[in-house]
Amino acid sequence: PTPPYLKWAESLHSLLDDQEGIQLFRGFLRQEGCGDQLDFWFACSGFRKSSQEKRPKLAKAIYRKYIQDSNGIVSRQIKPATKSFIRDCVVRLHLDPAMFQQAQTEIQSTMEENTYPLFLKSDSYLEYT
Amino acid sequence: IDSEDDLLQECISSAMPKKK
Repeated sequence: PTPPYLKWAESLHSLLDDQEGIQLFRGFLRQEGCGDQLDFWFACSGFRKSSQEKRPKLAKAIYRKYIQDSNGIVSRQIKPATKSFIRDCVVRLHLDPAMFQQAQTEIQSTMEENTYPLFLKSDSYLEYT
Repeated sequence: IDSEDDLLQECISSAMPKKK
């Protein structure tokens, strides 16, 4: 069978589907000051699955931590229109499970184009393999 | 604030793949 670390190089999704891969990628992102990218990505997935009772508090928490501060790494990588959309949803309590979908896609593209290829060339990954 | 952080952490963990 293919060893997990070779699968990680196939696609970002293969990497994010493996606990050990996530751990290594997260360590790399933290070194680069981009750890929030990954946490935000998982928070968006978790939000979709969250219960209706938790959604209002959770939407606010995600908004405050990653989007409100325009200097934050996640906030800088999301389009202004997407940020206003989320802000509107939070303010009006229009809490659709998919309200972070677009932002998640944008962060995912950033990882795919930028931090994920860097990770595959990084010492952390090469040492692991 | 603490409980908000806990909620976020719980949400992030819930989306991670389970151990295989």
